[in-house]
Amino acid sequence: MNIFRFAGDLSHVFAIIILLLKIWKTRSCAGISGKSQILFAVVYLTRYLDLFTTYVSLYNSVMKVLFLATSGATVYLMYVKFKATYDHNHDSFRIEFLLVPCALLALVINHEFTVMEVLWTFSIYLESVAILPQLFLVSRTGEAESITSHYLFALGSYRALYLLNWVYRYMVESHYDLIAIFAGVVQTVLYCDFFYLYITKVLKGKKLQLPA
Amino acid sequence: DKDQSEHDEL
Repeated sequence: MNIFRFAGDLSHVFAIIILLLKIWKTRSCAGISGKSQILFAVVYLTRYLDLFTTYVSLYNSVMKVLFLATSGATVYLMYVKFKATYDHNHDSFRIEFLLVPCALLALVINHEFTVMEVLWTFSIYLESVAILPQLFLVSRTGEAESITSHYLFALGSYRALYLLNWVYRYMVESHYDLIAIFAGVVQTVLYCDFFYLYITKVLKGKKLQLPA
Repeated sequence: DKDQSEHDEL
């Protein structure tokens, strides 16, 4: 554990808490892509199956349970409790276009051809693109509430901090994982446009609005 | 070098 990874994990937890609080306090999930939230739930379910097979540390196990529980809660709030506020019409990204290529890629490029390892690889690939329905929703409506922008910034920062973690681990521990690094770079790049808008608009107190 | 399929990150 190094400072970059810990900061990344904190940023990830922070993002999830912001999202849950936003939905709970406003009693609404307007502006949030349910499809991205379903993809994240699939990511955690397929990655954290190793809760039952491999013990790394109490910290890791607690975080895994936390991510599973909070993503389940988010999907529940969006599709059951506050279903009426869910923005179906704008959330029209076809997730099979992400699920199928990630599954095929995981079957072909993985560290080891076992069920657990292919599922882990699938979850890494899927996580890298799982935000696309959310970014698509923002681009369709042309704007995002500030709280949604803060959520996206914290979520994007998490993988960017992990990139620093991987650089650190390569230099200090000679440890690297090409699949995680490649997917992490893709994931971070997808947020770049958003980061730019966040820094130039939201941090200056303006609403995130895309040029018409 | 660690085994690449040992995942100790989240």
